[in-house]
Amino acid sequence: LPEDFDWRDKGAVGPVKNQGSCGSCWSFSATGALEGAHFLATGELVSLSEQQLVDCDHECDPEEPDSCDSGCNGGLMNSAFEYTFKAGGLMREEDYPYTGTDRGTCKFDKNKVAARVANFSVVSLDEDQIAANLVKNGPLAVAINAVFMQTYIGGVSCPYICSRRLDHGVLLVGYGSAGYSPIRMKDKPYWIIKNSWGEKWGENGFYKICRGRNVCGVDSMVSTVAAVQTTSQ
Amino acid sequence: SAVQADALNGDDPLIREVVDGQDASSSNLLSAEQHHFSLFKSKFKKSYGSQEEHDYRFSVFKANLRRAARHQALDPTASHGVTQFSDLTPAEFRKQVLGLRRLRLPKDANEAPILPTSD
Repeated sequence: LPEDFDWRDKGAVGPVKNQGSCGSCWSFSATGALEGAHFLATGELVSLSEQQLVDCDHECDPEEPDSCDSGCNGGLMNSAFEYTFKAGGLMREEDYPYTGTDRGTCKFDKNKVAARVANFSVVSLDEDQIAANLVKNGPLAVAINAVFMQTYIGGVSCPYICSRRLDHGVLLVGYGSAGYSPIRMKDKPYWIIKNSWGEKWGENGFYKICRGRNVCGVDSMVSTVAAVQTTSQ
Repeated sequence: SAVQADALNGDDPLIREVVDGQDASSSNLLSAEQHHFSLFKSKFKKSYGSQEEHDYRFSVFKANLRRAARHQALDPTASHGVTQFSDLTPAEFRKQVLGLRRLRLPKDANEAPILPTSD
């Protein structure tokens, strides 16, 4: 594995988006992963529609039928991949733009699919496996506890104590080996996370969190997705 | 308590604005907080519908300044301070911008194959 790796340098990560006042982080995490997978499959970076997931994806947990993807009220990245696989794909952002509300009806047009899911899987808790899957398969959908993110401005976040109760969906796009920690007087390896709270938040919309001990549960729910080659229409 | 100045004006990450709670009079502290709140409203283009709402958001903002200082103490390798969410209570923050459904992966979820990492 390379010591440092960043999909942003390789063109697999689009501009930071803003979910607004809507609990649709899960849809941004899922589209980000599929955008990266589609880039690897086709060489083309296409911005995909979160609104399609918000409006049309009501996929439920097979073991808990009452727990379903529910627009601004929350969802799960794996369920979003399942929906996308079943529906036939996701449309482009420009064809189905984000509104930040879930009061609209589903306007999915199968003739305008821009990216399709070939398969998806969960990655083991092991940090080397997470890094290997990131390098091999593209950006990964991950869940995290976001309590420290409300006040985060920059640097490598490495809280002494952080709950691992997952409440936010984000996108893992890379890692670094040398985030300097002035307090601990040493370099700290970190994950690079793309968030969906706009470019004014964090480090131009990105978050760095230290690697090594599943801080804030960042290693707990990691999903990789593969895209099929699609000719957009 | 300490407040990151860069959080407030977005300019110099090396300057830390410190408010000494022991020496400062309560009116000075209130004035400093009001100043931070004005900068926050201007930077993030916030406006409130009524004076009552404004005062409530100011009280939430002050609580979040203290919260940011606690986060800074617990997370010294990052910078914590004022963000676009500084006028939201933790519950409002969770409700408005977080949205991960309770996790319970199905037993038949595909597991990614183990990849070689040594070479």
